[in-house]
Amino acid sequence: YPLDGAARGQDTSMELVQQYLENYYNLPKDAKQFVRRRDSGPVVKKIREMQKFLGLEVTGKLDSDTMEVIHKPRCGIPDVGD
Amino acid sequence: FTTFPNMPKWRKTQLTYRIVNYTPDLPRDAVDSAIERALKVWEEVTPLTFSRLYEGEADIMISFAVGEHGDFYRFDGPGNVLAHAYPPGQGIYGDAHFDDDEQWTMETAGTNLFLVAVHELGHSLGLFHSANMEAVMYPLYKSLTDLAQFRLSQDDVDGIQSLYGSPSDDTPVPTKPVPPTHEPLAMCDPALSLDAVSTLRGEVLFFKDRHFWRKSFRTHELEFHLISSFWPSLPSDLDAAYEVTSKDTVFVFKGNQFWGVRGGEVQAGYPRSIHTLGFPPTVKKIDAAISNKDKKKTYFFVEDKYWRFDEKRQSMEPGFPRQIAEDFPGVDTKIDAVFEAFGFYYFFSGSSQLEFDPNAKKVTHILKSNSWFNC
Repeated sequence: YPLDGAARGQDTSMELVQQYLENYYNLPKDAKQFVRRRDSGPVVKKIREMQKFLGLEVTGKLDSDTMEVIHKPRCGIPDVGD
Repeated sequence: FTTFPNMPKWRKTQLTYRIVNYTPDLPRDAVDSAIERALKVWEEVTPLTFSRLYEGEADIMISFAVGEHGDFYRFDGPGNVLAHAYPPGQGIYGDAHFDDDEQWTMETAGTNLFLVAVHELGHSLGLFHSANMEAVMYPLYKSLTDLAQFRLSQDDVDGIQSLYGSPSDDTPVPTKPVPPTHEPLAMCDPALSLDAVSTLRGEVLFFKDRHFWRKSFRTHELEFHLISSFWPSLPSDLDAAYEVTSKDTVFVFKGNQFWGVRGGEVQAGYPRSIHTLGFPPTVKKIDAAISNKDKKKTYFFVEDKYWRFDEKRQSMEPGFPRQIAEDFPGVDTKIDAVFEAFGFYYFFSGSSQLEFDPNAKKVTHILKSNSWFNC
């Protein structure tokens, strides 16, 4: 069924967060599960890792500061290496 | 700071770079200047040196691209990813790619090419991202309110020196604004030579490398500045400069290009080729120039000859070039710079300066090039 605006918007930003964590913090690419896994251990761990690296308050949650930073222009190279 | 996994670094200190293509957002010379200045930032704190190639494979290949551009990391349109670069190594490694869906600028508005280039070239040299928000290697783009104040943070310096060491063991590495090397000590060095000299609205500008001194005859004050702090798009290491007072414009020359500068603004439509002034293709650069406001003539000095340009007709005069020594007796060495003051022409050649009386047609004094610096 068509997602309502808020849900669709939320989905888009979830996609952006997922891409961000995959691109820059080595989150394993596992598209289907992300939205359900958002509160799961590995994802929270990656959110915390990102918040720590970028100098944000480490909450493990996608608070407004974190979402704002994710939209900021940046370099395309990962922040943690593999 | 961090380095890439397995710490890739260049095994040599003389590196080459090539600007493969250009963005339509900026004049080519502005891109050249931004890249040159970005490399110089890293050069100043390491033993590394960078020389430019214009064809073939260089260690660091710099290019602009949009979307999919031949590597596995497509660009994403305006915003978000601005650029990326690869760690030291062969082929694509060491290269830096800039997303041409960004609006590249030389100012603080838009995305400043110089700032992003310093970051990306840090990657090309082996630095990974830094969690230090003051570091140039911090992943998020941060503009500056005053580009002239740009400095590497200690974190950046520690990072790059962990890979390559410092320029030389006994040279303390600048991590905060340090007066450039031409500060008073070098300024009064009797061996000092100059790149170009021009008047500007009653003052005199003495250009040297990336800086210039600004002398006011009214207050006798002497200021010292980065060229880029006044005119970010002008190159350093200039060849010549002169003022046409009737146009309130200083013309600045480097290589086969020149710029028109009015006050703090580089005029639109520059750089232009020096050959648009009427020089033959054999002339690749000029050494010095001066414009006589009374006669409305501009003199261009190239090696042992000079041309005369008619400012009214805006064309080079027939019967030139002529030998400098014939019409300026006693001025028989290669000239670095020249300007006019108090009715005299002052010709600079290395550490010497010849005061020439154009009426008596003779050299009246021989001075040191830095005689104007109240040493």
